[in-house]
Amino acid sequence: EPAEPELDNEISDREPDVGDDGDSSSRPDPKTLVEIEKNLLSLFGFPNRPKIDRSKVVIPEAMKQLYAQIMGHDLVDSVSVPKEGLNTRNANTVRSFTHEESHIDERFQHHHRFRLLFNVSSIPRGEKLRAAELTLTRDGIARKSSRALGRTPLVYQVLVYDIVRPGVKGKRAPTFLLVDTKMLAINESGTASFDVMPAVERWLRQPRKNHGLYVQVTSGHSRGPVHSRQRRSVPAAPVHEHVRLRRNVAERHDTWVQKQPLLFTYTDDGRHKQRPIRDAISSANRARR
Amino acid sequence: ASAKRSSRRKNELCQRKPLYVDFSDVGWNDWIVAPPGYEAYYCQGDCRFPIADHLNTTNHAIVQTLVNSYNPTLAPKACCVPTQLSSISMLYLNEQNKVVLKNYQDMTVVGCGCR
Repeated sequence: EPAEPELDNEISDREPDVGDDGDSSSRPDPKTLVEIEKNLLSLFGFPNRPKIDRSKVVIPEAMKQLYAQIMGHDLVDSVSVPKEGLNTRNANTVRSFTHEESHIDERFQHHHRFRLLFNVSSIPRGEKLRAAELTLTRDGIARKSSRALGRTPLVYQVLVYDIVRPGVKGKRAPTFLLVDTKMLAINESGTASFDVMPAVERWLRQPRKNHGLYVQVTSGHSRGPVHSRQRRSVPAAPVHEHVRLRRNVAERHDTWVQKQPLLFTYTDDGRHKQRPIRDAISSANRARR
Repeated sequence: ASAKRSSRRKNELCQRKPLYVDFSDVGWNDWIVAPPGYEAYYCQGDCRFPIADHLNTTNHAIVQTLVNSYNPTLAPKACCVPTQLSSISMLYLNEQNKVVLKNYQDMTVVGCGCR
């Protein structure tokens, strides 16, 4: 393989005078190099080197930010992912998933409700789920003036359901289980996070019964009580433009990929040793002590 | 010169040395998004009596080094090994083209000592 001749350089000392006599005969034979790579891949938990087409994969900005956050973290021994608002203690792996498009998407004509399907089958069976969150991007309205908003509601509600059993047209209504809900302000931008751990836990337990998440956006009102009938009504146009559930027809693919809904799973692969809390102190504290 | 350098190295006290693992050298940068490589470090050097405080030694290593300094045939010197390690994070793509962020324990040497 083309990479093999370079493999011994990679794991050798940087200082040329230590153990490097410049003699190519000291290099390991190809069999040993294959063995070295196998061992390294096993260390990272891979059976083989993954074959990836990078042009098709977009790295979510949130993953890059989380990586930067972990790299800047002061905990020397900890492998836990620091994520505010989620119980990610002992979770050492984060996976991101995007919606799997299908013909079912066409059934949702309006932007205020949508079914999101995430294929979580790539999560190894041995890994323990610690947390799962759905993130939705909000944009559009924040840039508009309050006059432009007119009489649209200032807050709206987003409800996230686990589709326990899909409906059959004219025969059976679908069965939903509400997993999380949030009131969002229309003048705010950024992402909104929803705890969907019960749904992902169920999908991992019953992979065939993963019918996705049903997300519904309903209008709310901050200026006094709202009749239940009003609450259920289809929201005014800017509200469903605010929270992004699906791609607009005119929207460019590269713009949409950074705004699309994402599912993040936080798992524990069990490969790390549990250490007493006293060991997981910061390097700064250790130096001071 | 080489022999002189080699002899000097043999007498160096136990300490941390640089070791960089570059993922692009093995062509792994197509699936490992970040980091491009990482500082692994290694420990090398001599554990001589008396062992300095910063070498984070154990009582047993002190006794072993003491016995060795008295008569090297009775016991070898204590070993220069990593005594503190830290984890690294890796952002990569798996076989299903999913983006994964994983923390790996004990990947970087933070401190070396005599054990």
